[in-house]
Amino acid sequence: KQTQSSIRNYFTVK
Amino acid sequence: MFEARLNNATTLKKILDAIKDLLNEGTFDCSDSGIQLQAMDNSHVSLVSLTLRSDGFDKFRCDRNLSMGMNLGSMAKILKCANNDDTVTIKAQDNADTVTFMFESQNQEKVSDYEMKLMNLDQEHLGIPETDYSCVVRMPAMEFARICRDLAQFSESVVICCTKEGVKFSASGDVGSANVKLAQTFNVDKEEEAIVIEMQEPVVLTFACRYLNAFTKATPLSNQVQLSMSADVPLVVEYRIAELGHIRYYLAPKIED
Repeated sequence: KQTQSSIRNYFTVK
Repeated sequence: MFEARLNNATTLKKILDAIKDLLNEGTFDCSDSGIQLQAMDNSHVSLVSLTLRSDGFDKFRCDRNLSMGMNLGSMAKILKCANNDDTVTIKAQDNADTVTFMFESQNQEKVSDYEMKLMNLDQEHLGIPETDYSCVVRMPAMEFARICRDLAQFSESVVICCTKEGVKFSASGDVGSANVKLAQTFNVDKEEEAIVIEMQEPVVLTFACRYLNAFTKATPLSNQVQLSMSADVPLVVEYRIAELGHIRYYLAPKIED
């Protein structure tokens, strides 16, 4: 089963 | 004072069409180098990054850095009022709370202006690291749009598998399964018809069709689309906007539970 990850997990908040 | 002019409203209409399904609003950051917009969609699965260079405009003036938060639905309503061959000028005073769109017909006989209220958007700005991608695929934008549309009928997600031989898009669901394989092209007459694959390492990644289909709204902007992929990082779908800049969409992959 696959789930959708959030884009925020990959980029840092400036 | 900020003023940016394009001799043809079509480009701006296409740019808005390419982002308005994903974003309800966005902040246009203006500086003397141009206009930038970066925003996540509502569900924080994808990120839109738009860059328009000042030298691509027919006139560009930006005395002070300016961030203009705009409701994109309202902006779309305004741009609908422009004819495709109208000249469009976007204007704002420093520290203004409104922006003005001025449309001029080619023969200068009709001039209209629309003032829109700006919004204070508290949007997160994300730092996107420089990445060397394992696979970079360039292909006709229409072909990519067609594949995304076709495969979305079979599943919510599409698996993209890229090797030296080619790129394969697969979807499987209740109806059955679908596979579309594209081989790298050699000796094509037209550059825009080429399929080029630059591969360091093969990748297999799964993405939501819904977002890929939303990205393909940018197809009218460019003949070619570029897909950049590495294991376990977001896919980058890039459309170049001729002589003006680019629009990049970042999409988080689907991961095993």
